[in-house]
Amino acid sequence: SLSQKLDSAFKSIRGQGRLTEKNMKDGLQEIRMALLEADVNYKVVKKFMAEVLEAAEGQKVLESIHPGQQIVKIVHDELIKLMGEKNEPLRMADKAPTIIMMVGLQGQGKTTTSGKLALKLKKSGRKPLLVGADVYRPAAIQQLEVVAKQAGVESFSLGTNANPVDICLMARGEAQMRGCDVIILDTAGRLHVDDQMMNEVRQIATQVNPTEILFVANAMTGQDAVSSAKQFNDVLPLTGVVLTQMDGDARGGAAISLIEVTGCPVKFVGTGEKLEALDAFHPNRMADQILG
Amino acid sequence: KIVTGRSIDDAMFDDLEETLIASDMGVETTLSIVDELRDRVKSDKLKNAEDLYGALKDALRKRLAEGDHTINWTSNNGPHITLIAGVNGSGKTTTTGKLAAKLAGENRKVLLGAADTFRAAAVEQLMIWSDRAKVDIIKHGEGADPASVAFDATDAALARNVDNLLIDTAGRLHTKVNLMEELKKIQRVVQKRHPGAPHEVLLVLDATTGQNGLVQARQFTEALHVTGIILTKLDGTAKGGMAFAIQQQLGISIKYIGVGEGIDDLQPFDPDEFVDALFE
Ligand SMILES: Nc1nc2c(ncn2[C@@H]2O[C@H](COP(=O)(O)OP(=O)(O)OP(=O)(O)O)[C@@H](O)[C@H]2O)c(=O)[nH]1
Ligand SMILES: Nc1nc2c(ncn2[C@@H]2O[C@H](COP(=O)(O)OP(=O)(O)OP(=O)(O)O)[C@@H](O)[C@H]2O)c(=O)[nH]1
Ligand SMILES: [Mg+2]
Ligand SMILES: [Mg+2]
Repeated sequence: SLSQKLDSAFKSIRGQGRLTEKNMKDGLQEIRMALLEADVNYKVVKKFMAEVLEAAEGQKVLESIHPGQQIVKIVHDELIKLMGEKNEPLRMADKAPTIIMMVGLQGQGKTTTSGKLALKLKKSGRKPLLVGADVYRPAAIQQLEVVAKQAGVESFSLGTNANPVDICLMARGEAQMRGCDVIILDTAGRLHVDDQMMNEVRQIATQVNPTEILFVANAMTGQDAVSSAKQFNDVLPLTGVVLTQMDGDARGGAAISLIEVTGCPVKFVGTGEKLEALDAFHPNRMADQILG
Repeated sequence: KIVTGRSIDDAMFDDLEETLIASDMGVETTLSIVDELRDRVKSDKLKNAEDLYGALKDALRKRLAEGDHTINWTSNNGPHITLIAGVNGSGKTTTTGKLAAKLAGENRKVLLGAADTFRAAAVEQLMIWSDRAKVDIIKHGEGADPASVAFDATDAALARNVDNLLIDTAGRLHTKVNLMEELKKIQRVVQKRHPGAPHEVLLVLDATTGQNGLVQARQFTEALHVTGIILTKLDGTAKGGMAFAIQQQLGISIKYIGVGEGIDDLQPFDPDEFVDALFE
């Protein structure tokens, strides 16, 4: 683990008196390597390490008796500062319906997460409507309908010949008719470099004006997290991130990159394939996981 | 970033290191490549950016060259059988459809096995691909035992004298012991029905995956003996740099790359193009 690595890095110099600038540099390099190995984007690591160095200088770590421990605490605290001090819940609209729009790259878990959110909202007394706005992926609408049935919630779509913007616009009237107070728009996976598809989500967001726009990404995402999230954030007013497949063994450094680049909190984490597997994001636990 | 004529200095090595890290090559592989380059700069007395760039591409190509990036799709003993596996959402079902179309286009008789009996509308999704590729499909009802679908598909492939059988499986995390056991059972059942099969076990890996890609390759090959990798979503901005560690540490080569969501968006792996693309 990082704390063990740093402990041993600094133990070897303890008998020689105080920590030197060189020791500090080596210790910080260990941290940088650990974050890169955890899939944090290298630009985000650079910025983060500058903050850590500043904090270390400010706290006069060079004069400390336990520099290794102190640095680990600094890194941990800086991670918490970056990720948010506590869990940020889902925003509800002042006046129904609350509209949640799910966006992201292909295969990250949007449709499954839409179902999970619907189930969670139903359990907390809401009446969600799942909207199938993916007219491209083979059997995407059927997938959403099966998920809706499994969650015991309503679903709506207009088939694969409809325009996703129209589907999302019509969802409002549909929700009102059925007495649903939350609308979850499941959009198609798309590349941030596909201008036509990015224009489609821009149009949906502009015309529907969602309460939440959640960027869904897989916890195993590597350096590309920054490119995709930045582009989505430029095109859409993202309000939150969902990190899926946290039940795997990926270190999840993408979480840091996504929060840094979008300025949004991670609201939920997916922890399995079943519809119950959606947990609140806890910055403290994530910091421990990333530091190993 | 590689400005022509610029002479080699530490800043250039830093830029280079960042480019390799940004491509998901990982810390270990990146440091080993950079060390190799520093040695070459000394031994060959390299002078400027172009020299370094050339040496870098050589070092990267060399690491991929030891792999075999082709698949022999013909079995000399009945149907050639391929198992498609990988973690959730990596592109298995779509890739199965693309492979089916490619093989059918070579006038082969192709059969699909819909062994994902778990995920919502998984069978329906593969059925649409079988329609698009104009090939037959073996499927059971929802919740059926995946191994029995695999068995029936193998059985049908033999009975119908099929050239190629492609079996699509459910996405699963390598950390789930029971799901990995299920995958091993699928392989065993196919092997039992047709000794020598499956001839190919392809791990479908999403190019946006970071260092976990190496872990996935290691775990899946431990369970099934993976014979090749298909790296998908390279039409995005992710570079798929973990391919180098997978080749070097596990000896597993990339066979094809996915470059889109359409039926023709599958290309044979070209190491030179892959290396060039890292710097675009
Ligand atoms: N283990 C695990 N699997 C998940 C999780 N979330 C989603 N999945 C699985 O990931 C795969 C992809 O999920 P989808 O919901 O189809 O992803 P998507 O983003 O809607 O995909 P596209 O619409 O094609 O872009 C499926 O096999 C899901 O069951 C999670 O938290 N853990
Ligand atoms: N851009 C792009 N998208 C791809 C590529 N391959 C697959 N996809 C998309 O990725 C998403 C997931 O593809 P699937 O084929 O359902 O993935 P899977 O591995 O079968 O998913 P599970 O069965 O749920 O584990 C779909 O939206 C596909 O269209 C590719 O090469 N490029
Ligand atoms: Mg979907
Ligand atoms: Mg599939």
